[in-house]
Amino acid sequence: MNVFRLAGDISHLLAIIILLLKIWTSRSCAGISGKSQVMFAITYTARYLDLFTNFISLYNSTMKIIFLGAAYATLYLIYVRFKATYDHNHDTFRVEFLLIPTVILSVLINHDFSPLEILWTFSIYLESVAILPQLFMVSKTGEAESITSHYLFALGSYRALYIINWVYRYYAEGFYDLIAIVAGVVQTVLYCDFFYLYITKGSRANATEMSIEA
Amino acid sequence: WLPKRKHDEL
Repeated sequence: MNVFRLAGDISHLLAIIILLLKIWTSRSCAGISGKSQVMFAITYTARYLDLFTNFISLYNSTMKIIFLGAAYATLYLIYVRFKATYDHNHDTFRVEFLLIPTVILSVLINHDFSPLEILWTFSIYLESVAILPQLFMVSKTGEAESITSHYLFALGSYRALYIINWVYRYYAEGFYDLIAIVAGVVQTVLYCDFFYLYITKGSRANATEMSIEA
Repeated sequence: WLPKRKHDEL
């Protein structure tokens, strides 16, 4: 464990908590892409199947349980509890365009052709594009509530911090995982446009709401 | 062909 990965995990945890709080306190999931949240739930389910077979540390197992629980709690809030506020009309990204290529790629490029490893690889590829429906929805509605933009900033920062962690681990431990690194870079690059708008939001006139041009 | 490895990251 290093400080960059710890900061990344905390940023990830913060993002998930911000999202849960936003939906719970505003009793609405307006502006939130249910499709992205489904992708994240699939991602963590496919990645954490080793929860019971491969004990790394108490921290690792605890975080896996938290991320899984929060992912499904978010799905429950969106599709059951506050279903009436779910914005079907703007959450229209064709997720099959994400699922099919990532499944094919995980079968073709992986570390080991075993079920668990292919599922892990699939989760890495899927996570890198899982935010697209959300970013697409924000660009379609033309704006995001400030709390949603904080959620996206924390979520985007998590994998950016992981990239620093991988640089550190390469020099400190000679460890590198090309699949995670390439997917992590893609994932972070997808947020660049958003990061720019989020950071310059303060200097743009009447930027009360986050507006992302289509 | 890519090294096998135990995944210790989240």
